[in-house]
Amino acid sequence: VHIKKVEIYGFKSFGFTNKVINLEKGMMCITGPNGSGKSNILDAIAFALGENSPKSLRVDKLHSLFHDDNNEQKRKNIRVSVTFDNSDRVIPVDANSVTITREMPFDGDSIYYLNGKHVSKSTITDLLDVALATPNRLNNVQQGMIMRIAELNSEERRKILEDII
Amino acid sequence: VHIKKVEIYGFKSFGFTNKVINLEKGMMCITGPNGSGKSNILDAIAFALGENSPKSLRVDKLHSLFHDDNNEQKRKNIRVSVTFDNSDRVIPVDANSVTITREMPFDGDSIYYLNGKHVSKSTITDLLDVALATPNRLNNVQQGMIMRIAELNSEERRKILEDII
Amino acid sequence: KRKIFMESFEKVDKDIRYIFSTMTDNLGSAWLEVEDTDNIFESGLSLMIQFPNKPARESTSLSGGEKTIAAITFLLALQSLRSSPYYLFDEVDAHLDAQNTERLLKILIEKSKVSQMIIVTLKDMIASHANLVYGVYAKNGVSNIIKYKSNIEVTV
Amino acid sequence: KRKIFMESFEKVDKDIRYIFSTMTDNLGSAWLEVEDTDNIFESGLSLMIQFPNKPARESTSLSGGEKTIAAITFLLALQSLRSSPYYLFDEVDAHLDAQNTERLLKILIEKSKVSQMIIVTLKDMIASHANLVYGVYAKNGVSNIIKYKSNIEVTV
Ligand SMILES: Nc1ncnc2c1ncn2[C@@H]1O[C@H](COP(=O)(O)OP(=O)(O)OP(=O)(O)O)[C@@H](O)[C@H]1O
Ligand SMILES: Nc1ncnc2c1ncn2[C@@H]1O[C@H](COP(=O)(O)OP(=O)(O)OP(=O)(O)O)[C@@H](O)[C@H]1O
Ligand SMILES: [Mg+2]
Ligand SMILES: [Mg+2]
Repeated sequence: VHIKKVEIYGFKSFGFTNKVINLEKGMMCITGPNGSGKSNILDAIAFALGENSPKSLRVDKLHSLFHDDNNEQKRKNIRVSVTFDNSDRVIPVDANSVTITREMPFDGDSIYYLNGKHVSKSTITDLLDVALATPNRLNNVQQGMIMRIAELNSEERRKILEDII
Repeated sequence: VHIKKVEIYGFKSFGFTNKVINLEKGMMCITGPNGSGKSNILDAIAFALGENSPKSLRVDKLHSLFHDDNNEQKRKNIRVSVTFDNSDRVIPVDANSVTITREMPFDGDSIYYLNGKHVSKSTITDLLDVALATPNRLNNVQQGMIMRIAELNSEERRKILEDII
Repeated sequence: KRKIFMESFEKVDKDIRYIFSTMTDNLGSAWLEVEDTDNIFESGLSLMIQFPNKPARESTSLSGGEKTIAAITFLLALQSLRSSPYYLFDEVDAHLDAQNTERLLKILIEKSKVSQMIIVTLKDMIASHANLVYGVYAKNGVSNIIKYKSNIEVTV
Repeated sequence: KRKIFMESFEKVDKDIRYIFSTMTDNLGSAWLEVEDTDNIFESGLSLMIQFPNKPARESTSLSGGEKTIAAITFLLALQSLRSSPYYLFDEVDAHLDAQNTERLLKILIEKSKVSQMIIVTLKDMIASHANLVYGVYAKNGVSNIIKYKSNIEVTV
């Protein structure tokens, strides 16, 4: 299982046109000048997979996730999809590819879709948990945070091992 | 007023031979591979000028500041001196150069010297305060901390201004 | 409980040794130590790191760049317990010199055979070894994406 | 008390505008705003930043590299209130791309005429513009220092 596609619409610096990123197995790199939108792509992936804390998404409140370049468009929804290659069936869904979509209206709760079908958030998080694909601080190291991992004290390290077991 | 010399003996990765760094006005750069001792030089300057918090000196306890390569030498003292060019008399001492030396014995309190004369720590901190030369988080930005300055919230920014006034 | 913990500890310790010596061409070594084997669940785990030609030290007293290498070693070693299908790394190479960037590259390439690595970097050395590179740029405040095939010299 | 605060505020605001437009060749602008002028001491100060060809934003919602530039601007602007004789900057350029490294360099050179700048960096672009460069290296776990004259190409 790996991420084979990410689609971003209206999320942060990504405007209200659908942007598609096709990925493969192995090592993928994202590069570009400061302020171009690199970290926002990682935020979009975490967002689609259920991350709901403004701090983890690097905003003051969830409303700030809406692309802010054009205010009248605020009524448009944010939509981010992450498609996994599931030919090894690590995600317990009987399909070669699994697409998780999160849509957030400006004035309501997020709606989640699994391969196009409306499902609850807990369905998504349960599936991701089984596949160990839920974004967390051990598989998603944000900008500047690598030093914090190195500065964990010995107790915190033990607790990380205990949590995993 | 500027720093024209730093002498380091027994502090962290600097062994028990006196290392001297002559500096000038303007922009001074320190470069070199990872783990060579660059940040330790900045720590040494902060240490000599009175910094006493282990966390700010990036150690668990002050004893860890002793160069640890050779245990039997532990009985040697740490000694760091910072010499300022004081021809503009910004530091209220009537001398063209002001040398502040901090010596730390393995099992006792630090001893401070001002141009070779034994003085109390508060004499040193008072002089530095007048010259605005006390190391603090606004003139000494440690590795990885620049992001934290940018992430100050608006209240913290106001408090910084209030403190300075 | 103690038995399960120690089995997991052994696995992670073994992987830490392997990863760090791979990164340093067998010149360095790293390992995990239980601080107090009689009170495992009240004490902690020390991550010991020895860079080539240097004494062994606990990872918290290393330099900034050395700490980055230690952290990557620990994170990827946890894979032996819980293998994540993907890793998102955002400029983890920021404080690395050329030698340690190369060490990082070596282990990322090796581990990318097991888990997908999605790496944000400003360094050509890393980007030029990727299977695929995406360039991102902003125009009028909106982000756009362009795909490069791999092994193309990417100027940032 | 309010009068003194506002005088200081004006000074810092003026310097923020100057520093940021110097760094961006007058293409960008930055300024300080009092959130609530009726309740100065209960509200905060917003640092507004507008990079060239981008909308103005509060500094906390910028990218990592943009935040570095914003932080440097704020720190150096405080000099107009309280001018420190020296600055110690440890790899503040770590997350900057080439363009922003150049902007940082520009303001460091200018402000180094007023205060001494002691800069740890791994980037040649910065080191090669210094008045003086020290190289540090470790041998058998002990740090040594060697002095280069300035404007020599320093490879790290
Ligand atoms: N809601 C939003 N609408 C529009 N732009 C936004 C929004 N939120 C953040 N931005 C902008 O998105 C831009 C890109 O941010 P991002 O953090 O992804 O940059 P980056 O490519 O990671 O840069 P760096 O190399 O500096 O880390 C920033 O300029 C930021 O101000
Ligand atoms: N008490 C000590 N005795 C000997 N060595 C020490 C001591 N404390 C720290 N060190 C070592 O000093 C070395 C240099 O540390 P320092 O943080 O100055 O490196 P640096 O040049 O800033 O590297 P980087 O580019 O990675 O930030 C490290 O390898 C560290 O383990
Ligand atoms: Mg970023
Ligand atoms: Mg350092």
